Amino acid sequence: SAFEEVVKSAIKELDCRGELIPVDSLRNSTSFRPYSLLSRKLSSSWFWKSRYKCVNLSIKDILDPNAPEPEPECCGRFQISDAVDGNVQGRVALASMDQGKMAGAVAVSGSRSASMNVCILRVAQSTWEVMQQERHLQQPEHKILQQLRSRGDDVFVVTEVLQTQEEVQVTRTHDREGSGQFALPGVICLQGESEGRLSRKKMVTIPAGSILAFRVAQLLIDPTWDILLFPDDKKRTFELPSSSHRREDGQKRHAFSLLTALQSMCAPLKLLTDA
Amino acid sequence: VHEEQVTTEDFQGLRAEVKAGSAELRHLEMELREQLLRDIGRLLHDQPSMEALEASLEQGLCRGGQVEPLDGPAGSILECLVLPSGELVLELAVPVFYLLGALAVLSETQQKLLAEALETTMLLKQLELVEHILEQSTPWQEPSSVSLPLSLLGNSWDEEDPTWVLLEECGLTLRVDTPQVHWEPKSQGPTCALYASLALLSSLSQKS
Repeated sequence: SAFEEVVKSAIKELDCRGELIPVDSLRNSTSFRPYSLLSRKLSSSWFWKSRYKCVNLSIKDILDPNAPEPEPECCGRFQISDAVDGNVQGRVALASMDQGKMAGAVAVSGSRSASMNVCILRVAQSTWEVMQQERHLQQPEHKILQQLRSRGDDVFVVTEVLQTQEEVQVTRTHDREGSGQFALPGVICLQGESEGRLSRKKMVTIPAGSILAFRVAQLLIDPTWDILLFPDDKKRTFELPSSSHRREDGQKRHAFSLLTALQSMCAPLKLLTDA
Repeated sequence: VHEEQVTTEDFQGLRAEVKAGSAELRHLEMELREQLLRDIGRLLHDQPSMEALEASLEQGLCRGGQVEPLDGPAGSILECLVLPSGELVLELAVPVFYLLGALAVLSETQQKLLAEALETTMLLKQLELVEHILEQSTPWQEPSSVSLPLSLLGNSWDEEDPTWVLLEECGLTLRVDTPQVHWEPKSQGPTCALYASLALLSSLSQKS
């Protein structure tokens, strides 16, 4: 989709290490605000992880006192410019707008260009430390947390987002020969220069404040709460009851029932368990 | 679980896991496989039903095999997987649960494309192409470029091609002029899930 194209391009420019997780649809683009809680169930495979799911809770909903969260810090404003020329080739350029250094739209000979302003909002590490000291888990535990605990799902909190600062109209065009492009406002008329080609356009409006991508940290709960700013696959959000190996890789625990069943079906794998 | 005996994090390991997950599906009666395929096709257009079925199977598998009935395509699939007593048939429930887990990793666009592919003969071709990419991009932890043999590409290898979109949505960068895929380590999860989805759906659609 046009939205996904925009997200992909923005992430490519701003996050070469792949730490930001792209929002997959415009419909979900407001669900991943800073402090939002997400769940992720254990995967039944060793080769992929399940997707993060929004649980429609913020961290303030599970902590006492139930106070508003501190505002996240804006730690970078960027202008992402899209330039398309008459040969139907697209590229994305990036300009930092920090400290008043505002870069203009990229000029490409024989074409028009336009841009989209985005910012990175981040919850500072010191904010987490203060929250962790001053606020405690609500008692009794929030019902949704109880459900996630019983399912053995992990819980994550959004710590950083890439957000649009103003409404943006995006057009995605395809010509008959299959060359595709997406374009921010101002470049649509280029299709007139591509003679002899049939074009199809899709337009989408991305509202201001939409989240394009996010970053998470895992919550640890029991008996107090904490967050893991650096991922650790072996940690689980909820302690496992009646287990002497409480901190063992949760994926193995979940895989147990699946693999036990598979064991009976697939002798060549010779799956063994020590449970 | 003895990890080294379960799997290795490469294509051989994935293939072993998928083979284990799909073994029983190949032995199902044709009629049952066709029924499952039809319902899975409907399910791929119905995200909430897919989630409900996955949750129900998970509960059933983890808690003694008893499941509650569901509506719609999810209910129809569930009926194929339970005994009259309401107890899950593990040999069928596990592969379907595994398939749902793989499908859930894919984007909605990919799910819809797979639903369309079920009605064509594209599945096997797509499976072979994804298999080629996963084999040739080893080690998965490093970026690499993989050439795509023309024999595995459709007539129209471009951005509109369903196979192109399936791969692109995994985070792979594709080239038209010299058919090629640029592999990034972050593509591993979605590409492996796509492979597993195609493999299991292909098992169900085998005519023999």
